Amino acid sequence: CHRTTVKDEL
Amino acid sequence: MNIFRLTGDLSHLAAIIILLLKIWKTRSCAGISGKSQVLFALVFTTRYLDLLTSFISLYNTTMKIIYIGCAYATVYLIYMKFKATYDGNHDTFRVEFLVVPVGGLAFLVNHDFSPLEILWTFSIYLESVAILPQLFMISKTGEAETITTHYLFFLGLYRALYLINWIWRFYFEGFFDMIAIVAGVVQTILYCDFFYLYVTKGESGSNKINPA
Repeated sequence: CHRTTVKDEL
Repeated sequence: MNIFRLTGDLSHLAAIIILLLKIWKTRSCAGISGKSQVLFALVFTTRYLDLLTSFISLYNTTMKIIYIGCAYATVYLIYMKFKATYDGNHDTFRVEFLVVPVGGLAFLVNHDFSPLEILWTFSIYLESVAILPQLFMISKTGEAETITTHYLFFLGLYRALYLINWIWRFYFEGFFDMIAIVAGVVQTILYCDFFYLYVTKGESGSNKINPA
């Protein structure tokens, strides 16, 4: 898996 | 947002505020590793650069600004305002042994080879080990004040709650971020020994934790 995840965590 | 993440964030906030208030009220930063606090300031700075590029929620933005603000306030209190009380002789962990390998790893293992993503990855890896100078200092002096142990407890609890949050999100949202999870597991493991001491020594009525 080589994809940018959504950074909705702190 | 689930209850584990929310309580995790609040636990993280509690840890940061406890440390800041302790230093402010006692006018002293004795027993606190300035190096760990500088690393945490670096962690927040490199992770929350996305404040400038994307908006997620008011909650998200507010918490990020509070975390960054408190981190720099703590560093300011230790190295400027209450510098005379800073126990630099015992804060001897070599941070370059953390920052350099972590920087290299962030370059090698990341989701996307872009500046913001590499800095985010760097912050995740660095956070997992940023407490080591503090734990090293406690092992060196042989004791930690009660408030300092509360600080460490909430800081460890925060990442442990995030682990449950990630299990929750995997089952209910199909969401998982391998980099965050692996680093989060490492981070939580580093606190395990401390958790054990916190619980056992806490019950014995002693107000000091002696890791030896």
